[in-house]
Amino acid sequence: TRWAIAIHGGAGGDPSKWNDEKRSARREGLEAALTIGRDLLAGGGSALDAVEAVIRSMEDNASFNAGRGAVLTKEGNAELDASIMDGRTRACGAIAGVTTIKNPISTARLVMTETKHVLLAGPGADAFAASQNVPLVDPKYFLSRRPGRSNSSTDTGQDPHFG
Amino acid sequence: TVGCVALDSAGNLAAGTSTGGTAKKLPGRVGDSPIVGAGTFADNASCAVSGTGVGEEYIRNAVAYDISAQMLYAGLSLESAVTEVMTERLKPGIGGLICVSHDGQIVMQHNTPGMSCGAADSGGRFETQLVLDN
Repeated sequence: TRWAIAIHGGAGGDPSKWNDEKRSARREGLEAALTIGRDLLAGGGSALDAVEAVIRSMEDNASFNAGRGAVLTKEGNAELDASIMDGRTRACGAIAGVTTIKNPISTARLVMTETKHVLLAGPGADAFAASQNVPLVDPKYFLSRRPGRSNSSTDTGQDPHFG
Repeated sequence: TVGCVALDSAGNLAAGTSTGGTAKKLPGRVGDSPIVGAGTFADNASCAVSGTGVGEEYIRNAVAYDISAQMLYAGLSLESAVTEVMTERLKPGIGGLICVSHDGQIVMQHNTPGMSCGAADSGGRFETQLVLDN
């Protein structure tokens, strides 16, 4: 096998209990993300670039519990985590508990490449992202109102997402 | 949670995971996604791993690293290592894993009612599933 890729959009919920709209949105999101990764790898792109691009796609899609559409804390906020690791060198980067970073996976990669650290958390991680000029958003951005979203009250009550 | 593992045509592996955590979680709670070795791991000598599930269990069992270690130290195949973790180490209903080995084998397993996932490779495979038949 010259190249290979696998993706997941989360475990825990029972798809048999989803309505058609949610099933369709989730499947379309998976296919879009996988297509991005396949095309990158088939074109000779790196595994690291493929991983980042695929995850960015799912972070931007409110059907998944990451980025826009993420589930909410007890206080009603989105606190996001992400990590990335390069198998060539075992270099890695991660962020935890961030609230304003549009694409956490890309900032995790910047932690890996632009600092000597592995994990930045909370306001410090948000500040690091700002210093790197990555896209920041109002925390309300994560509170998607799109049908099939992950952070709807229906989902949180009947179809829990796992971390 | 979302995740991706990949092997490129240069033989390099990478893994990534991103999440909002658990619904109605305690503010400040951190799961396995940002914990390298728990929810994410990659080593060109073995495999790349991304997990989804009850993060605390992935942290306690160092799941992602453990799969790589079983391949390196015990000589297990990727599939055997993943199966051991998912069926022997983790309790039912805890979560799922996607992995790709250094030679391009893809393994995806879960012990929850569902796991949205997909796989593609240079042999023409391209598939997505809402319910994976383990």
